[in-house]
Amino acid sequence: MLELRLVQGSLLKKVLESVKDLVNDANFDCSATGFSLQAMDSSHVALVALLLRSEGFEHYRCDRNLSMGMNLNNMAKMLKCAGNDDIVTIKADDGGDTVTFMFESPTQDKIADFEMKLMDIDSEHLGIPEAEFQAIVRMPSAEFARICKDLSSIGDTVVISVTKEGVKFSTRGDIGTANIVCRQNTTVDKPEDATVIEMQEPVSLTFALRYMNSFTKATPLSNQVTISLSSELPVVVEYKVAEMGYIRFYLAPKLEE
Amino acid sequence: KQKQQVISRFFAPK
Repeated sequence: MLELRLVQGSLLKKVLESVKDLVNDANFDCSATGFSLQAMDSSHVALVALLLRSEGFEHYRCDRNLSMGMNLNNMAKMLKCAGNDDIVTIKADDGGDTVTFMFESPTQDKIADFEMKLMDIDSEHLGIPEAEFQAIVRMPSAEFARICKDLSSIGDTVVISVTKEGVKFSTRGDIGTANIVCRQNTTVDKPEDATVIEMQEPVSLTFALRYMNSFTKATPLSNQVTISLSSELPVVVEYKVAEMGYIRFYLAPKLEE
Repeated sequence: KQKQQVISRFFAPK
């Protein structure tokens, strides 16, 4: 038996909106630790890892580890029917073939339940080792989204370079080139407006903008995004999910031939 | 010319 009650149901809505275009079907894993997902996009270039820790739920009951295969587009359709202020409860029976999403309005005057069919999905979990990164950039998520969107109108790939000068996002295309440099800026009124660059060594990597733009669909989840870079490793683009967890996107770099 | 790498090049199955 599984019963997870999330008072801030809008978080789950936002999570689904941020992954549904990247991944079609995925297994949600439920354990004492929390509600999690690890899945790759269909071309195996990007990987998404989500964790919502059990402590973040108002009520968290998971009698035994459960893996629930879901079509993320269908799940997103159902969660779209929840109000932004609704409390969302996820319920499933052990060995059952459905999951129920219950939506309660804050005043308890409207209660809806949506039952969705589960699916069998063959998926293997990849081991993601703890890595030391050459550079970690923390910046406003809206700024990062704006940069990815702007650059994708010029080119298909972005070169992200971190040096002492700051972080540079560059692209080139048929019509020309573009370079956007963001410097460290911690003298801001609000901490969410800060740009912080921790660099061990300069690093420069090339990525497909199509994926980066897809990751920025998670922007509504968090004011800040963390971009962790190391040569010869996928970039990690991380958005915190309130106080309860994170959504991390891993993207394999392009290789100069 | 650039070649897109895949995730499995970096992370092995558990």
